[in-house]
Amino acid sequence: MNPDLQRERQNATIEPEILTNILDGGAEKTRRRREIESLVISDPDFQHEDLNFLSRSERYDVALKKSVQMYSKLRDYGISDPEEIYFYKRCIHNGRSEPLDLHLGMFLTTLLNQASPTQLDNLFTPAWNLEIIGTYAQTELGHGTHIRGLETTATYDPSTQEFVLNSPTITSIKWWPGGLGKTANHAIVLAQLYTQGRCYGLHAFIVPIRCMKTHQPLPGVVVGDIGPKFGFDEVDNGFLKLDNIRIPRENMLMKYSKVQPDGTYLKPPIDKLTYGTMVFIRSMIVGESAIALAKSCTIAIRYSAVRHQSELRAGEPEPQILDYQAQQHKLFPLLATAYAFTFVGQYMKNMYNRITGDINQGDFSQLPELHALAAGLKAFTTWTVNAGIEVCRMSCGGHGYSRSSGLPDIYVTFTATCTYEGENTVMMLQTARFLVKSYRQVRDGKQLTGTVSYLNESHQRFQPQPT
Amino acid sequence: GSRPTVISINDLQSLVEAYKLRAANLVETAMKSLQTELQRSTSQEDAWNNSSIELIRASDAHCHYVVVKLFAAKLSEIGNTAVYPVLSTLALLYALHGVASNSGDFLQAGLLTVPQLAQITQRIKALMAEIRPNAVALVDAFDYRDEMLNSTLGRYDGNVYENMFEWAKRSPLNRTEVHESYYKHMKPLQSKL
Repeated sequence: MNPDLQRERQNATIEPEILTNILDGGAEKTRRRREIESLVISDPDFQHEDLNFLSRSERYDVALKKSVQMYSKLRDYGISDPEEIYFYKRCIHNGRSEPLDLHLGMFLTTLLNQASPTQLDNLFTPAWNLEIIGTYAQTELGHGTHIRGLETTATYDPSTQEFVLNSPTITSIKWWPGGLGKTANHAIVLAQLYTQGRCYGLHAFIVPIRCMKTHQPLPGVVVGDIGPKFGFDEVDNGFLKLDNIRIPRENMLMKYSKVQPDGTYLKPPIDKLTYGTMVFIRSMIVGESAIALAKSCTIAIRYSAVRHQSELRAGEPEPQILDYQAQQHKLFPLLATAYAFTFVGQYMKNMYNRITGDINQGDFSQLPELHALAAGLKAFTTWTVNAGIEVCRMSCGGHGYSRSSGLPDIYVTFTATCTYEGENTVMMLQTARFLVKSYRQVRDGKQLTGTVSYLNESHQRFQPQPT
Repeated sequence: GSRPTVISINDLQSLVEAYKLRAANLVETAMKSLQTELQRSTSQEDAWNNSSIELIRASDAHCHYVVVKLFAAKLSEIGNTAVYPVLSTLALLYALHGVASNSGDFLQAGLLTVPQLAQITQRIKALMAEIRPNAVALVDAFDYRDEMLNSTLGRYDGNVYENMFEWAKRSPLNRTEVHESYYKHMKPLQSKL
C-alpha cells in the first residue's frame, strides 16, 4: 500500500463502510452489490485484454461475447430484480454501452409498457430468449430530440390490413440506435401513423429487419454501422432505411392507441405515454451522472494524495498535491456534487416507481411534473458532470491524458448523455415549459404541489405590497 | 416590503430557502421576458424563442434548488454521529460553491450582499480544510473495486507508477522491440542516404 494513502486512511475520522451503506441505500444492498460484483470479477468468461489495446472490431466482438454470456448467466444465478440485472450488466461492461443495451433497456421495456396482452404473449418470450434481438429506432439522421419532427411514415393499407413503413427522405433514415447496425433482427420503429388519409402522430411499430435464420437484412431494409465515434467503440450504433416495408396490423404496439381492421383510429387516454420509456431512461441517467463523477473523483483524489509536486516552502519535500488549496478547490466541490447527485439519483428512481404505480391506477396527475423534472435534472446533472470529469482529468496532470488513468474512457463514454435521450438544451426548455405553465396556474389562483410549490409563496412576494 | 431575506451562510436551511427564491426570481424574470415579447405583438412561438436564455436559466435554477433541497433532506435521515457532520460539511460546501458560482443571480435577487461574497469564499476555504482529512475516506466510500475503476492512477493501493509502467509495456506497439513500420518506411529512407 502506498504510504501516503495508508496515512490518509489512518487519519480519517469516518468509517467509509458506513457511508457506503448510505450511498447504496442500506447494508444489505451493499452486501448484495458486492456479491454481484464478485460474480463478475471472478468469472473467467468476463476476463479480456484491456479494451484500449484492441481494434474496434475486436472491441465489438468482446462486448457481444460478454453480452451473450451475461444473458445465460443471469438465469443461472437467478438474478431477476431489474435493479440487480442493471447492476450486473454494469459490472460486466464496466459502465460502457454494449450491443444489447437497447434490447434490454428499451425494446423489452417498451414491450412491457405498450404491447397489448396478445402482442406480449407472442413477442416477449422470444425476445427474452434472444431469438428476437431488438433495438429501439427513433432518432433520424436529420431529427433528434424533437420527436414530433420525425419523418418515417407508417401508412395503413386496409385492403391487406398491413402498415407500409417507409423512409421518404435521406434525413428520415434512422440513425444512432445502439445494436441496430449489426446485432438486432427487429426494431421498434417510431413513425408517423397515417390511416384513412390522416396523420395521427407518432406510434411504435415492431419491424423485422434481419432474417432470423441467416441474419441477412430483409428485402427493402438497408441497415449498417454508422462508423467510429468519440467513444462507444463496443457498440454498433446503426442506420436503418426502410423502402416501403409491409408489416401486419398486429405489429403496431396497441396497448393504448389502436387501429382497427378498417383503418379507424382509436385515441389513447393521454398522448404522453409514448414518452414513458424515455422518462424512465432520463431518470436513470441522473444516477449515471453520480456514478461517473464519483469514479472520476475517486481517481483524482486518490492520485492527488499519492502525487507530490512543486514546493510550498523552500527546501522542504514536495507536498502532496491534495494539500494545495487550489487542488482542493477543483476537487472537493465536485466530491460534494457526487454525493448530492447520488441522493438525487435515488430520489428520481423512487419518484419514477411511485408515479408509474399511480399511472397504472389511472392517476396521471403527476406525470407532467415527473416528465419535467426528469428532463431538467438529466440536463443539469449531465452538463455538470461532463465538465467535472474534465476537471478531474486535468487535475491529474499529464498522466490524466493517458488511457491508463481511466479518465478519458469515463469522459468519452459519459459525454454522450448530454445529447442522447434528449439534447440538454431542449430538455431545459421542456422543464421551462412546465415552470411557465405552473406560474400561470399560480396567477390564476391555483395552489401547486411538488417541487414547484415555491411559486405560490414567491408569487405573493413579488407582487407590489402596500407600503 | 417585498424584499426577500438575506442568506445566513452557515445555515443550510437558509441556503435552501435562498436557492428557492433565486429560482422563483429567475422564473419571474423569464415570465417578464415572455410578456414583454408578447406586448411587442410577437407570436407565442417567437416570444418563446426570444426568451429562451431566461427560460433555460430558470430551469437550471429550478434544478439546482431541487438538488440542494434533496441533499439537505437526506441529512435528516443520517443517524450516525460520525458521518452526519462530514456529510453536513459536504452539503454546505455544495450549496455555498453553487452560490459563489452563480453569485450574480443571488445578488440580483437581493439574496446576497457583496460583503457576504467575500465571507462565502472564506467559508468555502474553511470547509475544504474540514474535508481534507477525510477526502480519501470519502472517495473510498464510493467503493469502486480496482477492476471496476480500471484506472492506474486511482488504484486502491496507490501503487500508481509501478502499474503505469506495467500497463505501458503491454501496449500493442511494444509487442516487438522494433515495430514493423520501421522496416517498411524508415529503413528504406535511411538506406538511400
